Amino acid sequence: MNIFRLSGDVCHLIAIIILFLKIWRSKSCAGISGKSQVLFALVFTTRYLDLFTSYISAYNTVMKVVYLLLAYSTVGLIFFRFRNSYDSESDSFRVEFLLVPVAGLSFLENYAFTPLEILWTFSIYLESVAILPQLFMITKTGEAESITAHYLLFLGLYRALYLANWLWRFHTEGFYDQIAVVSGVVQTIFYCDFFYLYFTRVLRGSGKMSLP
Amino acid sequence: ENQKPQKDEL
Repeated sequence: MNIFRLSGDVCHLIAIIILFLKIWRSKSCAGISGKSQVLFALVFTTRYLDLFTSYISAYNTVMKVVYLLLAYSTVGLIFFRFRNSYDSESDSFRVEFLLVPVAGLSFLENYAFTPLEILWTFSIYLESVAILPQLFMITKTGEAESITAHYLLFLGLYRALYLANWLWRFHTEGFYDQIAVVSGVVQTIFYCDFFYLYFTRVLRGSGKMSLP
Repeated sequence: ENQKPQKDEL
């Protein structure tokens, strides 16, 4: 555990909590892509199956359980409790275009051809593209509330910090997880355009972030 | 098969 990894995990947690509280307090999930949230719940589910097979640390177990609980609670808020506010018209990204290639790739390129390994690989690949329905929705509606932008900022920070973590681990331990690193780089690239918009519009302007 | 690293990250 290093400072980049720890702050990355904390940013990830903050992002998930920001989103959950936003929906809970405003009693609305307007502007939020339910599809992205279902994909993230699927990411956590398929990756954390090792909760049942291997123990790493109390920190690891607690964080996994918290991520899972929050992910499913958020999905529950969007599709059940506050489903009247769910904007399914704008959330029109075709997720099969992500799921099919990601599933195919996880069968082709993995560390071992076993069910758990393939599901873990699937989760890594899926996480790298799971935010696309949300970014697509923002592009389609042309704007995002600043709180949604804060959520995306913390998710992006989490990714960037994990890149720093991998650089650090490679230099100090010689640790190198090829699948995670390559997917992580791809995932972080998706946030670059958003980072630019965040710093030029949300921080300088007020309220909503509009796309050109 | 590729070499399998320890999966201690979240």
